[in-house]
Amino acid sequence: KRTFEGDQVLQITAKNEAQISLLKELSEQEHLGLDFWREPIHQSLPVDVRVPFNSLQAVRAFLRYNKIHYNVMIKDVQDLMDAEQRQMVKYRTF
Amino acid sequence: AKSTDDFIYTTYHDLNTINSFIDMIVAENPNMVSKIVIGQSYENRPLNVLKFSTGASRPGIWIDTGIHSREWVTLASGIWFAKKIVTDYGRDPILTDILNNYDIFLEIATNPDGYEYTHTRDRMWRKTRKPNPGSSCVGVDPNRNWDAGFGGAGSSSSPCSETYRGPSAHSESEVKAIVDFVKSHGNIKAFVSIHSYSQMLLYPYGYTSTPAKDQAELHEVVTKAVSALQSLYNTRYRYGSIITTIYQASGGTIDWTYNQGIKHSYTFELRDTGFYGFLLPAEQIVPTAEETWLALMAIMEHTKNNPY
Repeated sequence: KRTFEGDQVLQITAKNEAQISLLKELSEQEHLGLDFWREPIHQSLPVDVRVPFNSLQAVRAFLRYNKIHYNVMIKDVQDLMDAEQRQMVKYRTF
Repeated sequence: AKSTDDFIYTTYHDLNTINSFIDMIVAENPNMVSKIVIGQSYENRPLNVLKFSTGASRPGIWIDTGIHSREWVTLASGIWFAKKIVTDYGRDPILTDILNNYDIFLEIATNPDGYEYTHTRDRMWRKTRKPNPGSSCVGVDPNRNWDAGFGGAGSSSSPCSETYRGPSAHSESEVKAIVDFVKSHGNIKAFVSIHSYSQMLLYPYGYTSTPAKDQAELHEVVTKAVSALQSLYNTRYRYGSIITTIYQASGGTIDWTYNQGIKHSYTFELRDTGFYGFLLPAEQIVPTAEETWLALMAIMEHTKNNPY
């Protein structure tokens, strides 16, 4: 089963179309393994991206360097998935 | 659960439990609910559709959930909708009038292979599970595989992409089954495909910026529907055509259904309110289903009151 320890979901707010273009370039870096939950489309829509743990440092550096604002929407994806599983098991037991 | 009364709607369920629920609600309501198997998935799972009907030869309203398998809250909402329909018929005058004039078809697990895979192997899986010849990447995006602007901008030709359109239109059995059902039924008057997340209610088109010929009416309907939805928990929704509200997306479900003449073709993107994305906690299932139901009722009532 695939696990997601340390993966984070960043919620990115682009302030202009130039930053959207930078995010689209970032989405094409397949080696980073990014999973865009909400694609970079236009600046009025938030961008949510799941970043594998190993790519976090590079992605954060990229965003900081380009002054692209973001916050951490999910600190550890696996934690949320584990909570989801626990909840399901609890009800199944019940 | 021994019955749909003690079924637990406040948690996510695996595919077996969903199919057991489907059989239970049919057994409990033999005069109104039946199960139609419209085809098989790639891994040969039945594509089960619940039919709610109180008379013969009625026009139909279609609702599907779970076409993108990681969007768990949509399937959980579909289960809740099924119970809501059988509970409210005969009690809610508007729903009773709708069901006295229209059949409702509800496909809860529209991508069963993908959904099973999210429970057993990869919670983040979105596509179907058919292997792609010549590629190590599996699956097609079933919301890019329809014969509506197929292959255009807004879908990918790469099997490794999450928006891979597939080798040809309707190549995916999960999509072809719905295509065949809609064509054979021939009298579907509303088609609603439910996704998550980002809180939007959308109408055609996604593959072209040409406005739909019924744009004015569709916009009036989604305005009403979103107002009803927001009245419950004030969940903020955007609404409009796919291409103006989000982006260009080709080969999409409701573009195809609209081009088949099904005027009331809509796509929902259910909540997350910005904190959990696809991992929406189970305690938000029922509030999400309740608010979405108000919008669905607005769409179904408009369809009934404005026959075409």
